[in-house]
Amino acid sequence: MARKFKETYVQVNQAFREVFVQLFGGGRAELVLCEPDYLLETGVEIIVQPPGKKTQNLSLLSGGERALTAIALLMAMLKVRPSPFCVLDEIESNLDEANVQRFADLLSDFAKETQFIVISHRKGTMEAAHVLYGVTMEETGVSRLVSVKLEDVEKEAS
Amino acid sequence: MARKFKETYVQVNQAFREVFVQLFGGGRAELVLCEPDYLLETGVEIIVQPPGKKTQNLSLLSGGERALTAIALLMAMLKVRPSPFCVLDEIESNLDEANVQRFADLLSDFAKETQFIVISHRKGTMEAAHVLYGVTMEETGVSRLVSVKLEDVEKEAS
Amino acid sequence: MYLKKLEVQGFKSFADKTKLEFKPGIILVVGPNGSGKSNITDAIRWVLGEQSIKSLRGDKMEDVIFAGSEQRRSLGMAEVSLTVDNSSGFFPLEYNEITVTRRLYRSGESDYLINRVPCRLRDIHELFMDTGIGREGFSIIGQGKVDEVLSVKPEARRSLLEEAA
Amino acid sequence: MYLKKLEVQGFKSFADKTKLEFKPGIILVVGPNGSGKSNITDAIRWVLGEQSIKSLRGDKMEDVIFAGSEQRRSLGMAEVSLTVDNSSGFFPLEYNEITVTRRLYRSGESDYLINRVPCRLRDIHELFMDTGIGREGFSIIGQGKVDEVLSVKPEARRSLLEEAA
Ligand SMILES: Nc1ncnc2c1ncn2[C@@H]1O[C@H](COP(=O)(O)OP(=O)(O)OP(=O)(O)O)[C@@H](O)[C@H]1O
Ligand SMILES: Nc1ncnc2c1ncn2[C@@H]1O[C@H](COP(=O)(O)OP(=O)(O)OP(=O)(O)O)[C@@H](O)[C@H]1O
Ligand SMILES: [Mg+2]
Ligand SMILES: [Mg+2]
Repeated sequence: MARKFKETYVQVNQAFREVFVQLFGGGRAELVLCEPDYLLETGVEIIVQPPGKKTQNLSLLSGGERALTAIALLMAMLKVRPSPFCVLDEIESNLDEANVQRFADLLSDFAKETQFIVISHRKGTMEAAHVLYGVTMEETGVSRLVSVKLEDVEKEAS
Repeated sequence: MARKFKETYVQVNQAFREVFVQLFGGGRAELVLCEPDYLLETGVEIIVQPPGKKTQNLSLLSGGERALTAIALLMAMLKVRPSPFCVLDEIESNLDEANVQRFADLLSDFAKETQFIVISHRKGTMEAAHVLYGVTMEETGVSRLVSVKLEDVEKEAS
Repeated sequence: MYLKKLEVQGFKSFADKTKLEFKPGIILVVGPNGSGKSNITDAIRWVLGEQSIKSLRGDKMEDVIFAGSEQRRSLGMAEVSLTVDNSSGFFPLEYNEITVTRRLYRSGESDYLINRVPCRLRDIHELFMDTGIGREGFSIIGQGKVDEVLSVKPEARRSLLEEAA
Repeated sequence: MYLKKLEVQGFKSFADKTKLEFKPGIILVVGPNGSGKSNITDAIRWVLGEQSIKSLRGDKMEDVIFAGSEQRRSLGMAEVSLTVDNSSGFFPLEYNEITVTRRLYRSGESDYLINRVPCRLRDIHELFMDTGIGREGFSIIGQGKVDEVLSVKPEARRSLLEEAA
């Protein structure tokens, strides 16, 4: 039981380190067991050092750096324990254009193993999509689905 | 004391109704006193009906509808009790392009009375700005200010 | 295993029968504020057996039934069906395709079906349990929820790892 | 009354002396993730007398002093000065311009100045109290904070109205 947890921790930590560097283009991150001698109860801390910066409290990170770190951890867990599908609802709203692009590239990578249903209006993410659905409310209060052509997408993208 | 609160409530409610319609292009919203007979202790509820929809729990509103409602309330309070300046840090990140435009128009209106310092990378908001500052970290970990030309802005805008 | 189809009727803002067809890869959903995108996320959560109305942004379970609009009256039932591909034998059932259906009536009555055969809610839970799918774990990240994994206590983060274990 | 100038040195990621000049109207700040935009918001909050380190995203007050980078060592002091136009007589002081300065040393010592004259923190608080500016109320909306006014309890919303009263 404790051994299984330790194993998972080691695997997720390894994946987290790698995905973090992929998303940040450098830097380092670590999952740390608060009490390594109490594997059945220990909490898990996150240590982050964005490229070129000093290691700091998670709280001092910027909105975008926090979002990117969270995405790195979620993707790391997906890598270790693949889910057949994953629904992501506007998770990159805090990322700037450059980070959205790195996120979209990572998503394309992971999409070979996992089906992603993504709600987004970010251009980088849209460009990685294979299928596109548009939701509208032409009749107020009632949602309808439409197939979306590429030009409409570019108008929608922000 | 109770009378002052009642007065403020009436004024903010009136402003909130108006600003809401400006931002949503319709619909209606209301601030409601939970216990109108206990003016010194009553809480304040928010009732919202987006255009064409039924009045619903705030929680059922979409991310963008909630953000727009919150902005309407904050602007209403600013209208009733103008602050000389106001700092807004990426408050429109959940709004789609059409709503960002309405927000930017409202901001331009209010900017006659109030100075706004706005952090944003949304195109609509940027177009309403009079002065533009860019923050960079060319030397990693150290922030620097640069003056921004319009072409750089268009590249940055999302 | 992948999602093939989602059919929604009377669920939140999807008053009319609506069908989304999925392929493997990345499926993108776009649309203006309030158009119904996150309601699709809620529909997937709900049909997989979500019991916490708070996770569906509501107050009481009845909130997921189309409540009407200025032009339409409310409906008496919400129904969502999710069809998954099972040709890899991911689920311990004989079928190549599995369709899970959930219905809720305003009376409070519910129906649950697997491939059109009535079952109990717990049968749906057990079907997806141990697959790391859906309600538990990290395969559905709701709007505004991505930061949560950073802001929770170290103990809560531990349970996230335990689920991956 | 409007903000004329913000000078930041050693505050968070602003290791070098940095000056922002403001005019009335809309001043926009842009830049990539983590470049320091919200740190500017924090600097304004801090110089107005913010005492809750949590509102500045830190753990202890010392967190606002530049902590160094891979290429630079940390600094021993953070200083922020905010200059406001007072030609309308908005503040009950004789000057056309008022500059408020706050310094924090790693030792924990602090300096507070109004137009270069040392004062106490409470003098800065009192200067801005009743103006609806800054730390109280709704004139500084931090990143991710706009939804708060909707998610707080009705009683908390009441205090917001009381501040506007
Ligand atoms: N039971 C219901 N009946 C009718 N409409 C409902 C019901 N429940 C929710 N809605 C409506 O659905 C809309 C919310 O949709 P949703 O959250 O899916 O929007 P969205 O497309 O994700 O928007 P955003 O981009 O702002 O996040 C709201 O306007 C809400 O009032
Ligand atoms: N005392 C300090 N010394 C050095 N760097 C610091 C200090 N405090 C915070 N930082 C750094 O400042 C950066 C955060 O900056 P800020 O929050 O202003 O970014 P931002 O431009 O608002 O980004 P975003 O667009 O993602 O919101 C972080 O990388 C953080 O590590
Ligand atoms: Mg949504
Ligand atoms: Mg920021």
